[in-house]
Amino acid sequence: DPNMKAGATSEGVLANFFNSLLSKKTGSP
Amino acid sequence: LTMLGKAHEFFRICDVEGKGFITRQDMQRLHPELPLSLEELEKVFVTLDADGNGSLTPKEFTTGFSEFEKHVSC
Repeated sequence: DPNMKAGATSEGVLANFFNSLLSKKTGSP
Repeated sequence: LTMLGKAHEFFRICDVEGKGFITRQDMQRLHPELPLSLEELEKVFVTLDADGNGSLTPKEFTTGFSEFEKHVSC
């Protein structure tokens, strides 16, 4: 299902984004 | 920090000018600071911008962040 795939990709990108912000905040890579 | 506190802190990181909302341009300004491509940042913006009006409110941002937290804690 292409819609499910798109949803999963967005989730992955969001997770990446928030994880990066978390790292930025804590100063760890 | 609570989930809300963290979401607000991240919102402030993105809202560099303190406008009270985040635009696509604000998001792209994060590009040198975050290990995400411009395309990925655009995708993050579109995903978080639930009403599609081109700006992210603290509420939209917090909703997106809480979804992420839920996913992580599962």
